[in-house]
Amino acid sequence: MLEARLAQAAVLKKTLDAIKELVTDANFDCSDGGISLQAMDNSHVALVSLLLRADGFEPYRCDRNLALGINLNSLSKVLRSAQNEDIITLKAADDPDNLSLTFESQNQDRISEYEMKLMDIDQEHLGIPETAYAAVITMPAAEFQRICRDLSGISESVTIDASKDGVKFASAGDIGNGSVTLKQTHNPEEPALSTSIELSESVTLTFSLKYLVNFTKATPLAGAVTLQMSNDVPLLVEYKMEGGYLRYYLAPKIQD
Amino acid sequence: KSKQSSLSSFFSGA
Repeated sequence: MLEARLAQAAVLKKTLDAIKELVTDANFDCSDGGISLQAMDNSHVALVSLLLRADGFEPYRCDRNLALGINLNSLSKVLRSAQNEDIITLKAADDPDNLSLTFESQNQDRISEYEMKLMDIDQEHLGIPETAYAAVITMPAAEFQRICRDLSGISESVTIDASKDGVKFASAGDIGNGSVTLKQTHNPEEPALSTSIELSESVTLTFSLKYLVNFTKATPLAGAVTLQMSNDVPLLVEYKMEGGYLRYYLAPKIQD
Repeated sequence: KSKQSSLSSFFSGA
């Protein structure tokens, strides 16, 4: 059986908000290491990989591996009934038909109990090769969100060019063109507000902004975002949170 | 002109 108690409902609510538009149904894979999810969007262009480590829950118990097949829209509806500060407990039996969710207010004067029907999802687990990326860019998550939003007004695509001079996001469309260049900065007081660029070689890749804008729905989960790129491979966008991460992979646009 | 690639070209089992 699974029993996982999470101190802040907000973490799960924000996580759902960040993935439910890309993925409709997914298995939440529960093991003694924690709860993970890996799913592609319908077009097979983007992939979401979520990990909520066991140590992010208190307590966490999972006797044997379980795949909880969940409709993310349904889970999102149920989580709407939880206040951000509520304590959430997830429970499932071995070979479960339902997931039980309990929301307790901080001072335990209100307890809400929901049961959600589970579904069978036949989902392949993808092999994502370990990659030593040529460019690793860490920047404020809000900055990345703003750049993607602003450039999506210009074009459907953005070309990200990482070089020793900085990282340049450039778009060209019918109405004209625009770009934003970020230089490396160092803010020791507020590391989350710094931009760092680690580079072993220059990288230039083009991506659909529709997906990137979608990824930035994870902005409330983390102060910083990390973009990892190598030429001719998918982009990895990572939001690290306490007790886990939310990663997105995006296939590049290639010259026809 | 650029074309959207698919993750299946990069990840096994996709």
